[in-house]
Formats: sequence, C-alpha cells, structure tokens
Amino acid sequence: GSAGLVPEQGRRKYAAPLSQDTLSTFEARLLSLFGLKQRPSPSRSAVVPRYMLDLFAAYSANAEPKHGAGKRSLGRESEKSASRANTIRSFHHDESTEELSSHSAKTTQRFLFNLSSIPREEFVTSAELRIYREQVTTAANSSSNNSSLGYHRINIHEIMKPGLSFKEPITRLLDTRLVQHSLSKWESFDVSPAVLRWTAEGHANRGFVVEVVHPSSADRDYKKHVRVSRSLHDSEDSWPQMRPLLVTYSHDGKGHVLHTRQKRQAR
Amino acid sequence: TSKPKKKHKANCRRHSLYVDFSDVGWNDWIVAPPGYHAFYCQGECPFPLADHLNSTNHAIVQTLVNSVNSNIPKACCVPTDLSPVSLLYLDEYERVILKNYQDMVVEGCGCR
Repeated sequence: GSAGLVPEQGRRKYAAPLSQDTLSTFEARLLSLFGLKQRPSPSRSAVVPRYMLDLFAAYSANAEPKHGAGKRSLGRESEKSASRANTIRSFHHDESTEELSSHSAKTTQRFLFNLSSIPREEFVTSAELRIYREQVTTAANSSSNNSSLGYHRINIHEIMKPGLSFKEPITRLLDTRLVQHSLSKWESFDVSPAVLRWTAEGHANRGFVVEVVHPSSADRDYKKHVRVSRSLHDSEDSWPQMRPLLVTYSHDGKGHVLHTRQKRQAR
Repeated sequence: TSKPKKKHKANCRRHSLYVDFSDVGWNDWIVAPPGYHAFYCQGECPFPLADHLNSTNHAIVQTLVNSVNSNIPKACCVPTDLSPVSLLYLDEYERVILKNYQDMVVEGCGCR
C-alpha cells in the first residue's frame, strides 16, 4: 500500500493487469535499484537546497541546458569533489542539539549532522560545510567597509572529545577563512577529514564547532553577519535556504562519476 | 489474383520511450528531472545480419544456424550501449540526494 514505490494513482493507470505479488516484486526491485528501503513520501515543507539544484544542473548526465544553468561555475573544489563521486548528499543539522554561545569577541555554534543515512557500501571521498554570510547593512556600514573592522574570521573545528563539567570540548581545526562583512556569499569549508573519520573509520560523530571571531569593536548587527543560527536573525522565512548545509561526495562502486556538461561533451 | 504482400518486419533499432515520473506519481520525491528518455530496442535480426545491426560473431553464427534449424532462436535485439541518468531526489528522511544511476538510457541497439 502506502509503503509501495508505485502509489495507487500509478497502479490504477498502469498496473491493473498485474497481480499484487508481481507488483510487489517489481516495486522491491525498483526500490533496491534506487537504494531505498521504502518509497519516500516527503512532506510539503521539505526543502530542496538551491545548491543541490545548481549541482544537478552542473553535473547531471541528463539535465536539459537552461539559460545559464550548468554554465555557472560551482568552483574548482566542487568540480574536483564531483569528479570522484557518483552520489552527492546534503544534510541540515539537528537544531535541537545546537549550542550557540556569543561573547563580545566571538560567536560559537555547535552543529551535529546525522550521517547515519549514508549506506555502508558508499565511500565518502570528500565533504564541504557551507555557511551563508549576509551583507551587514547598517548606517555605520559604509564607513567601515574598507577598514580592517569589516573582517571576521570563521574557524571550523571538529569536536574530538565533548566538554565535561563546563569545560570547553577538545577540538581540532579543520578549515579557517577571513571574510569581509560587506558581501553576501556562501562560504565552503573543507570538512573531509572529519567526515571520513566518522564514516570510513567508524569514529563517533560529535559534530562541528563553528567559531566566528568578530572585529574588535563589532556591534550587535555585525555579529549577525554569518548565519549560523536561526535565532540570530528575525527573518524566519529565509532560514530554510540560508541555513548551514553539509554536502558529502561519495561513490558506491557502481557506475560513472559525475561530470560537468563540458567534460561529458568532450568525452 | 495478386498474392498478399508479406508484412515487412522492421530490423533491430532504437525506439523512443519517455519515462514520465509524474505518470506514476513519483514527482513528489524525484525533484529533477521530471522524466527522461529511456528508449528501448526492438526489431528483427534477420539472416544475413547486416553490419549496421551491430552484431557479434556469435550472433552471426547463431543466425546462420537458425536459418537451417529453426529450433535455435535468432539473435536478440538488445541494448549494446547504455548511459547513466542523474536523479535529484528526497529520500525517506527528506534529505536531498543527487545520484548518477548507471545503464538507464539506451544509446545503441544491436543483435546479440
């Protein structure tokens, strides 16, 4: 019934002459082909990140060329990652486990991404953590645009051991970047070493700590520049598309890797 | 009286087949594409097998034997070249996945 791959609507249209057994076998075979245990039935609120649509346009073997789609470069790192993978998965963090703390000089946020849906037979080749930063528009913005005050440092750490009794967790730095708050832009951080440790080596996934070190005299608005938490911003509507995104690139050992349209045509 | 004309059976070739995901109600979990051209192979593999029928040595021999012994079937018209299809879909946990599925589109047919 509802767990089947072909819903009632499709069954009525095509499957009338087939017996229930035949149809069940057919559905089981298709589910297995897609690597699914049951037919997905997403809710209306399910969010498809814009980045995944861009990746589809750029790397899919069959995407129709649209105006500009696929031509837009997603970056050399993305192309390199895709060239070793046949599967790209995206993950949003579990908001119930996040721990936001904001001091005068820095904002830190703990993220936990549940990666248990990655099948064991799939080898993760690389992973990126994408974080959106939004241009700060305040009266003081124009005066500080070109000064060193506009720079924030974003540090991405892997949590190696959780902090016990109010102590800081033991972490290791994975990636770092200095950004200026006069731009709205997605930043991609290489978190492959951590995700490989969790998936291939079986280490416990304790999540990431994203640390944003603000300019020394930053006021409250500037601390909102990097969108690491829903609570930092009033605009709830934009959060589903602006929230941090973990993207994993993997290969299940079956078939070809993803290529850009230009590379496919050349081949 | 004129003899009834023997109906000419088409030789093995690729035919159009578009799989539309909305027809089977899969468009709620497959985000893109809306469907894809899968194609299929159909047609005769007649004796003698012509070069354009993309046959193997074995298919030529099997067709030859069939011409003298009908108990042995003719060679089959099957896909000889397939290409992948990429699907962007939501899994059972509403996570978005882009995956390349191999051997989904028939690129060429032949007698095998």
